[in-house]
This record gives sequence, structure tokens and C-alpha cells, in this order.
Amino acid sequence: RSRPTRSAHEKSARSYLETFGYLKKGRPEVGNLQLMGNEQEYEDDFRIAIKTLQEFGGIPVTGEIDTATKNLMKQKRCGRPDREDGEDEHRRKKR
Amino acid sequence: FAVQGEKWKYTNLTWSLSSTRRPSQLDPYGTRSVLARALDVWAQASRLTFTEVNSDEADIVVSFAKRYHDDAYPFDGRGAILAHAFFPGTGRGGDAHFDDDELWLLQPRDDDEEGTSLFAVAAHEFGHSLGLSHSSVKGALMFPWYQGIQPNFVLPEDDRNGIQQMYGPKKSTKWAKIPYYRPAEPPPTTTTTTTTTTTTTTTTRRPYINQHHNRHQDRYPNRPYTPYPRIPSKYPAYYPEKPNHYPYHPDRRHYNSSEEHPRRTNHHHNFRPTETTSHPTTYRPRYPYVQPEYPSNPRPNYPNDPRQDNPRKPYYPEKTTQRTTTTTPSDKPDKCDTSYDAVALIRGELFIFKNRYHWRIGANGHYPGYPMETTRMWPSLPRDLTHVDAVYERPDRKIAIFIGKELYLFNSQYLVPGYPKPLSTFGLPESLDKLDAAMVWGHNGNTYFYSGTMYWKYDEEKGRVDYDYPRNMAMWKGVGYNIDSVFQWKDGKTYFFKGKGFWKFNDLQMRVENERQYPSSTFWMGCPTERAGRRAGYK
Repeated sequence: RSRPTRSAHEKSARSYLETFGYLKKGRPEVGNLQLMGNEQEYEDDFRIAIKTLQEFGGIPVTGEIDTATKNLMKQKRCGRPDREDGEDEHRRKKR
Repeated sequence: FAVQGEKWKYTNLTWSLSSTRRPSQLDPYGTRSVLARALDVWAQASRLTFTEVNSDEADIVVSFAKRYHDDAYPFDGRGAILAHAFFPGTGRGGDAHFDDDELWLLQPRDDDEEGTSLFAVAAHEFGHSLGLSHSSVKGALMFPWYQGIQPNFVLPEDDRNGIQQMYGPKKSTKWAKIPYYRPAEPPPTTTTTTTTTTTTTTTTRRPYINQHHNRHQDRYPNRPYTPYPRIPSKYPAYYPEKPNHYPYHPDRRHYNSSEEHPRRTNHHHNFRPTETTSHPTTYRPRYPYVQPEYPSNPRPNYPNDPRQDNPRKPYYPEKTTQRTTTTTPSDKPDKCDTSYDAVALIRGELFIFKNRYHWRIGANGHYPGYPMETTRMWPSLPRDLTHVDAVYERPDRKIAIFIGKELYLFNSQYLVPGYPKPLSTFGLPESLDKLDAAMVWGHNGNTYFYSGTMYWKYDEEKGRVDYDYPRNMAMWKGVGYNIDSVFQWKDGKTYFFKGKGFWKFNDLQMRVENERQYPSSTFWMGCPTERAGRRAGYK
């Protein structure tokens, strides 16, 4: 199976989501190894994170890195994460 | 809003602008002023207080830095990340870092889209310093994206709710300056009162509760007041002398310094000298007694004395007409052997009513001069008052006195306009002749009226009893019917009175703690046990 390519937008978005707590920060040294066999879950987590960001920011929830999402990620903001570590442990894990 | 979890354990926080990492482009004084305003946003909505100190050990240390600055959260130059702060804790807990690469504005400018309001960002970051996380409510101060600041900024409700949940709302100072037991204003003169002619020329002075009434500035508010006559005089100063004997009273320790009554070495509370004692004393019966002349040395009338026109007159409490008579009041109850008509805790003091008298017991025990006629304390009560039925202090601190089919409501000692009102006004039945007791039950804060075999719950807000009442007194297990009084004492317990005894009530179990009564006089009046009456109490 060929490795998926990641656009620059998606990479910066992923970095943004990890910085502000929407995605768990991955370990770069094993990042590619984890991708193999978990791609669907990888994509699902990313899409969910995008949706969560869009919902938090008050923009239309599409799950896609659209223009509104890009503008949101460019806006001036506080450096603290929006979702603190451990918050997911108290949330119901959605199917 | 989202509460992160950590919070400061105290509300008086200190803050400081870092001495080493100050803004490179901003005036430090202006910066501190803006930071103080940002902290004040939170202080106004909560019990937090902020004091600026000049120390890097303050709770909240504010610093300005660029890129990497000794924490795991480097800044990114102008734009994007503006600042971050740490949640409450030791060390760097509570500290706030601002990106020194940003174009910080101390004063907001509408035409500057590039600049960033320091006030807006600081207020947000200080929210983190106090324990708040980001909020998803657009418009909230804790919304993570920069929204600028509006003129006349007011802390949004979402943030207010968050900070108050953590530290509580700011304490109200509504009652802080209202003196204890002082009415706002006396009622208008249209209040109807019964007037009677007095048989003596002296007027009866009413006792006041925690009010000055005898000072010069109280009697003559428009006259200039000097503490004492600062007028030199060639005559010696005049000091009135106390009388050389006091009337005998069983509740008062008596001491005699005159030759007629030599000082005794054994002062007993109820000691009564008799002719059989070795001391050359004169038998002084308990009743009647005669008031001595005050003062025993009248002030001499010095001619041309400049102080004659401005004397400092000593004050002596006026005696009521009753005390100038030689007849014994026949209906004054014996505090050690009587039942009570009503018992109430008013302004933290215990008032016990019997017939037309009442006792008043404060923090230091019994007040002297009691029992006193109830009409002296509340002059608007009927002059021919024989007894009261029930008394209680309402949650609004007004005093409700039930007499027969009417309620007298007092604001301190002043009758509230419109009163007395019939009991039927409050939803009680027309056929009800009187109440037995009334109280605000500390267990649930509700007001209850008792009469005979029934009781009602009274809604203070609506001004009437609830619709599904009356109910049977049997609900209050152990006190039976036709109680005399009930009240909640300072210990939070409920006490029911009947006859010469009382029960202590268990609010949780809704029953008396002990079926047998305790004698009232021993517990509430301080009477010796042997005088409390040997009659078995109610059971």
C-alpha cells in the first residue's frame, strides 16, 4: 500500500490542532510506523479534531480545512490549549 | 466557561511586573496601569483582591518575552500567539507571559488593526492565572481568539459565572453601614395610638434599644455641643453625690456605705437583714421601697457663675410613676416560678413575655430593671394590654407581636403603618381567636404559626399562610397541643414551652429529645433548682 501524502495545509493544521489540544501530539520517530494499519482511524481523528475546532471557534462545522478554518487558524489568539490534557478521559468515547 | 481545576486557596493575591522581562516598546508605568485595570475586571466580579508588589515572588508575575523564553511554549513573532498564562500554583503558577514582538496598545485605537490591546489580552490571561480555561462562547473574555475590547467593557456573564463559581461573588456591602437596630425612619404621625391622661406631671421615658437619647447632642441637635463646659470659673466644680443608700431589691447586690447600713462582708444574693443579726441594721422589707432623692447634694446656686448658663447636667434615668408609689405591683411575675406567654430571640437577645411584662436577657445576662412592662418597650401596644400571645422576629428583622386576633408589626420600636392587622389578613381563619406561638424554624427557614391543635406555614413573601394548612400539631411529636411558645435559640435548636417547662426539639427526627420537660426558670432565668418549682413538668 502506498504511503498517503500530506499537503502542507494539512500538516500545518495538524500542528495547530496538536498545539491547542484538539489532537494528541504524536511521536515523530514512530509517526509513520503508526500510520500503517491505522490510517482510517488517523483520518477520523483528524476530521473530528477539525470539527471540534470549527465548533469551538463558532464557524460552520464541515470537517474540512476550508477557508473559514484557515482564517480561524490565522487569527491572533491565546497560546494556551483549548482542550487541556486529560479532558478526553472524562468525556464519553464516541463510537 | 470551563474551570481548569486548580484555584488559589486564598483570595488576596499579589502581582508584579517582572523586573527583568519588561516590555521593550511600552512605558512601564502605563503597562502597570493597564495590568491593574485588567485585574480589576476580575476583582469586581469576585472576592479576589490584587495587590501590586515589587517582587518576582508575587503570585502573578507578568513578563514580556520573545520566541523561546525558558518554558515549553515559545512565541512565534508578531501575530498568531499573543500570550499565555499558567494556572494557579507555586513557582510559575499564575504567571502570565506576553509576546514582546506584538504591537501592544495601551489605549485602544479603532483604526489600528495591526495593534493588539494589552488590556484585552491581559484580562484574558489573568483568567487563566485564576484557574479558568478557554470558553467556546463567542464574546466571552475567555474565548481563545482575540476579539479586541469595546468601550465601557463589562465582564461577560459567562466569565462572571466562571469566576464566581470558583471564588464566590463579591460580598455585598448593602447592610454594612446600617447600624444595629436603628430604623430607617420613624413612621408618619398618622399612626393611631391610644392616648391617656397621666395622673402625674412627670412623663415616662421610654427605654431605647441601642440608641442614644440622653446626650446633649441628642436632646438639642441644633445646638453647638462642647464635651464639657470649657468656661473657667472661680467656684469649685460641682459633682453630684450618689445617694447614701439604695433600695433593696432581690436581684440587685446591695451595698451600703452609710452609718445606717454598714458594709457587709457577706453579700448574698437574697440576703435580707433582720433584727436578730448582730449588725446594727435597719430592717428593710423587700416591698415596698422608697426611692432616694437624686442627687443627695443639690447643686449650689453660685452667684455670677458663668457655668450657670451652661451647666453639664448629670443624667439620671427617670423613674416611672409606678416606682414612685409605695404599693407593690401585684401582677409582676416571679421569674423563678411562672409559665411564659411568649419567648422570642430578637436582635440576638432573649425576650420572655409574661402577662404585661417581659424579661430581656442579653449576652451578659439579665438586664437590670426587668421585668418591665411590654408597653414601655413597644409603646404602640394597647395601654390596657394584659398579655401577648406570640412574638417572633421576622426574616426582615421586623418584630411581630400577636395579641388576640391582631398582629402588631414593629420596626424596632415603631409600629409599621397599617398595623395592627387582623389575623384573617394573613389567611388564618376568622374563627381563630389567638395564636399560641410563632417562629421561624431554622431547619428550613419557614415561618410557622401554632394555635391549639393546629399549625400553619406562613409564606413571608406572599404574606399569607399556605393553602394546604392547617395541619395537626401531632406532627411535632412530643409537645402535645396548646403550647405556650416556641422559638429557635442561638444554638440552632428549637425549644417548645408549655407550662413552667420546655422541651428541646430534634428537628431531624421531628420529635422532642426527651419526653420529660426541663424547668424553664433554671435554664432560662438562672434560678436555683430548689426555686424552680416542685411541680412535675409536662410529659
